[in-house]
Parts: sequence; structure tokens; C-alpha cells
Amino acid sequence: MNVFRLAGDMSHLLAIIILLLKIWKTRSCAGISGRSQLLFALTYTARYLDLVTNWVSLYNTVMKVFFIATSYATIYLMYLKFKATYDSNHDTFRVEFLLLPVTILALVLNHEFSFMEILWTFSIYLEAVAILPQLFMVSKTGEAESITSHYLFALGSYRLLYIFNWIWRYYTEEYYDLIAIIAGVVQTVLYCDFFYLYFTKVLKGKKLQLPA
Amino acid sequence: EFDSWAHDEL
Repeated sequence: MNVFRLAGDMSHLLAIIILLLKIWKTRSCAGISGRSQLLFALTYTARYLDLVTNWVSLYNTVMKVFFIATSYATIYLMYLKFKATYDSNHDTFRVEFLLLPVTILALVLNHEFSFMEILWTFSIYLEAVAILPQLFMVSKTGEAESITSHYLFALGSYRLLYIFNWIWRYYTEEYYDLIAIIAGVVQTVLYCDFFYLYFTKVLKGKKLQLPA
Repeated sequence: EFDSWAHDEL
């Protein structure tokens, strides 16, 4: 564990808490993409099945349980409890265009052709693109509430911090995992446009307006 | 042989 990975996990934790608070406090999931949340739940389910097979540390286990529990809690809030506020008209990104290539890539490009390893690889590739429906929805609605942009900033920062973690681990432990690194870079690059708008607008108190 | 339990990250 290093400071970058811990900061990344905390940023990820913060993002999920911000999202849950937003939905719970405003009793609305307006502006949030349910499809992205479904993809995140699938990502964590596929990646954290090893919860039952191998023990890394208490921290690792607690965080995995938390990420799985909160991702399903978010889906429950969006698709059941506050279903009336779910904006399905703007949440229209074709997720099959993500799932199919990610599945094929996981079967072809992995470290080891085993069930658990292919699931892990699938989850790494899926996480890289899981935010696309959300970013698509923000561009379609042309704007996002500031709480939603703080959620996106924390979520985008998490994998950016992981990139520093991988650089750190490469130089200190000579550890690197190209699949995680490449997917992590792709994932972070997808946020660049949003990061720019976040720093130039949201942090100046303006609303996040995207040129629709 | 790749040690598939090497995934110690979240």
C-alpha cells in the first residue's frame, strides 16, 4: 500500500458517498445515469468474486464489500425507490456497444485463460468505459448539478491516483500490470474533457454547462 | 506461471 493507492481508494469511496448522499438527500437521481451504475455494479461483482477465494487484507476485504454493497444500493435507489426521478429519456447510451467489445477483449487479451482471471480482466476493461453513459447523459442534458460534478471529479481522480500508484510500485517494487495500467489510462483520459470543465467552471461557482 | 492471486489492488 502506498499513499497514491490509499488516496485513490479514498477518492473512490468519497465519490460513492457523494452519489448516495445526493440521491438520498434530494430524494432524486436526476442527472445520474442508471446505466453507468449498472456497469459499475457488474464491474465490482466480476472483480470481487475473489472475496470468497483469497484473502489479501482486512482493508482489501472491507473495501470490496463496501463497493459491492454501495453499488447495489445505488441501483436499488435509482431503479426502485426513486424510480420516478430517474431520467431514462436522457440515459440512452447503448451499453451493448461497451459490453460486447469488453467481453471479447477480456477473452483474447488476459494474463491467464482461467475463469477468475477472465472475470477480473473483464471488470478492468469494463470499468475503463463504464462512465461513458454518464458522460453521454451530461452532454445530452447539456448540464450537471454541481454535486454530480463533484461525484464525477472524485470518481475520475481515483483512477488518476492509481496511475501514480502504478508508477510508484514500478520503481519501488518492480511490479506492474499492463492490463490494469492501460485500462486505467484510458479510463482517466475519458475524464479529461470533464476535468477541464470542472476546473474552469465548477470551481468558479458556475454550473457545469456542456456545449450540447 | 502467472500468479493470478497477484491482484492485491481494489
